[in-house]
Amino acid sequence: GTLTEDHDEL
Amino acid sequence: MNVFRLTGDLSHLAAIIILLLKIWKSRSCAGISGKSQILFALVFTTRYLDLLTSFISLYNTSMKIIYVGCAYATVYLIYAKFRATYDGNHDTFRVEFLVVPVGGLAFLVNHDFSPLEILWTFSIYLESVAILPQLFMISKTGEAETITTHYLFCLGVYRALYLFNWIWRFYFEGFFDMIAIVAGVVQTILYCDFFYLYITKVLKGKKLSLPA
Repeated sequence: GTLTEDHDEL
Repeated sequence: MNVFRLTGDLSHLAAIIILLLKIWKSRSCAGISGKSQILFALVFTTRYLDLLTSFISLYNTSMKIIYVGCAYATVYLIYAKFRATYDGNHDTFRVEFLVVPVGGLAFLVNHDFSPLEILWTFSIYLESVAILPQLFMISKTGEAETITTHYLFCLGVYRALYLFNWIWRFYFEGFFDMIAIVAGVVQTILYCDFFYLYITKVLKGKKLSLPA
């Protein structure tokens, strides 16, 4: 999937 | 950010504050599983190490600090300040049966075999089962204080709202994280039994008591 490197969710 | 994620975060924050205030005001942690609270402190510690490495937003950073701070404060109140009121005889869930398999799974199924990513994965898997000691304790005591049920309701609703957040993000941003989604579904399913009791009993003014 298009996973962002940084997990931007809490 | 979308409405489901924001209300989810606020519901999570409400749960954390409700519990902390309940223990602080009543000066008692009767009916509260210290083991679950230790697991939540572990979840936040392993998930928010990126506080040291990356800055996403003021909201993100401040919420993470609040979550970690409240989690440790709650553990401190249970195991130190109000230790005398801790009901260890009913808080007997074997958490090693959660931490070890979750730890192993985090090594096997993750997005990237790097320390931070494995710890993040561990925290996602652990969070999905961290409430089990608390639910187990309620089944053993056969009841829960009403304020505790509000805490559990907010805590359960937060991840259910995150499921809608992931649907929203998939549809509008093409973003999805299968690990978080699967763990979130498992986590929400574990609350279903409690949700049923909460809606049919607590919301009707009755006390939550299980057939012991």
